[in-house]
Amino acid sequence: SIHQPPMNPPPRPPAEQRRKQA
Amino acid sequence: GPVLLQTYRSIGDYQKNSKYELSVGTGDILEVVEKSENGWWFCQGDGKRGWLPAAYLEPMDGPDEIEEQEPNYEGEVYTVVKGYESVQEDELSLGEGDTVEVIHKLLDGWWVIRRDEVTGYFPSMYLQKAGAKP
Repeated sequence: SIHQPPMNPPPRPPAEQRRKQA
Repeated sequence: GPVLLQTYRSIGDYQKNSKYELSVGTGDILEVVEKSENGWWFCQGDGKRGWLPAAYLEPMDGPDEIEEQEPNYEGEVYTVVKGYESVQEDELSLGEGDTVEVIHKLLDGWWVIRRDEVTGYFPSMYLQKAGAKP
């Protein structure tokens, strides 16, 4: 069903956000 | 009454990998319909609906909207239900059946876990609370 999320882990945050988290 | 959906902005370009996902460009505005703990959020915008990685979305209502849980340094015991080989150096590689301690459940679906005194990121999708039925 379309309401099931994808079976693979989502990609990690883009680089910009990772800097913000750090 | 009407359900007010939270509005988010895409902070990066994302190309979908299946028909159930959405492709977005930086700055696109989306409404989030459902937030899955595994880091995939069901979104709608521009007449389209589909899943997007939570890591690509930031709330329009401002960063003071805190949804993120606090870290739990004692750790919560989880079992690995699917093995994963690390891709980035801050991730852990683990096999099916391994037991880990979850330190921080991040909304993007990549949780901070500890095993044998080593800490790193691991996909929450491949973890199951110890003792829980699948």
